Amino acid sequence: SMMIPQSPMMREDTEIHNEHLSLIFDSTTGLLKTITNLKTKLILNVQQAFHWYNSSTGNNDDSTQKSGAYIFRPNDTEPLPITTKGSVITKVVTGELVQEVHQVFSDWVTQVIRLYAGQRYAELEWTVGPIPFKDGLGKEIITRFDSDMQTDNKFYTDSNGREILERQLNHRLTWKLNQTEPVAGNYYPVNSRIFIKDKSRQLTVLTDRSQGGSSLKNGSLELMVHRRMFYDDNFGVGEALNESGVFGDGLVARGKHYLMLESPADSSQLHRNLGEQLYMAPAVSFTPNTFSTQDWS
Amino acid sequence: SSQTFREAMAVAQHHDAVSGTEKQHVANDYAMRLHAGAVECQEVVSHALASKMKKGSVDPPAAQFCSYLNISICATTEENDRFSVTVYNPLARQVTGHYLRLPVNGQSYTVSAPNGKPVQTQMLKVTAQTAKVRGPRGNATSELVFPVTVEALGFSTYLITKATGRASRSLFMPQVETNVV
Repeated sequence: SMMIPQSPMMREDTEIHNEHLSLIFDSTTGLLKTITNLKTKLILNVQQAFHWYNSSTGNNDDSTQKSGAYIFRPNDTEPLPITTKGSVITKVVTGELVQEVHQVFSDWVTQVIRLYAGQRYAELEWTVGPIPFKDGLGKEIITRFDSDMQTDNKFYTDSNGREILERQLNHRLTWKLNQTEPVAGNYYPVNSRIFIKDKSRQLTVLTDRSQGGSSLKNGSLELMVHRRMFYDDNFGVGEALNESGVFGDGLVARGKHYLMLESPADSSQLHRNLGEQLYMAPAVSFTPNTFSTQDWS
Repeated sequence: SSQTFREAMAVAQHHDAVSGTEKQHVANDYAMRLHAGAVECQEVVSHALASKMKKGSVDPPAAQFCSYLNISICATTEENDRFSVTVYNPLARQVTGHYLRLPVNGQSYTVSAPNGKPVQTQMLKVTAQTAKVRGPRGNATSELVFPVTVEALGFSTYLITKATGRASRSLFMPQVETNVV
């Protein structure tokens, strides 16, 4: 099930799978390339990678609005990729219960992608930080999935903990929008899930915390996972969002995204079911034990 | 226990508590308050489990909690050769195939389900990245992975023992680890 690169000339794609999902990683870049739902035969060509938006420091003629604690305001519409030379894959672990692909994007961005036996979702555990600060550039880090779906500029979020709402790029349902912020103006709160879909496929991402998310082009889905910047946004806090953390060099954030590829018809039930299991997960406690199993019973 | 009926809460709903829109000393204060609430909740859970487990005059040991499992830190699982894990399911339906990942220092462990039967396990090494993130706060070398099943609104206790000798290695599922340069 796993093809290991032997030499630069003979590299093959890496694959992990369980009974529900197959994930294929590109031989050259090490990035996720294809997701296949083995039960429904749905295939999604998708690239997942980390990028960063350079925070605005206030360069608008009409305003000096900086990106800060309250305000997300990148200074460009295109985020910069976070990449390493060659493949990002550093390790592949296969076993009967869990299979893992370890990726290193930079000194401060890593990820482990897991498939557990029997589970219909892939788990992406990202670790981001400490965000470098010596270049003086504010950074807003995103994970982005770019797929071959035609999504008609629409995406869906569960904003505000209420029902899932349809979002349309550069559009508001109840007024004529003059969009002046092509990235931030299309970001929405994501409390637990965001998805994109076409007629036959739905890519759903469940988060383990509230994040900002968007779909800025067809087939694309992005979530902001971490940010650090060096100017106050003048909305009252009086501090830049520049936490130094316990070790003094900045915060490290670690979290999980849960990825499902299902048909739109099946997805609603499946992501709600998974959401219940994640957000009311079993509570675990421990005790040192001196009993045998029989005595314990 | 009367403490089981105390109202413990660790919820902060103001956006300052979760989003970074606050001064640093306010963030520290929210963290402290949430921690105090979480500890209180753990006490309630511990009392509740103890009252369910008590048999005759034997009091079960107090439950301990591990808040840093995501960076492979848990003193109980790291320092003990034998320990139990109690899993409480708050859902009104059975949960199957929920995986636990416990930081440990041994090479091989046996896990017994509540019915006494052995459970499939897999051992994984703690990654260099995790070791870097946790700093000096823990020193587990491996993670023990196994699935648990818990009934609706119920709990299951799994007993874990560090394996000695070859006899129990049959539960140590084979795995392949490939380091790609």
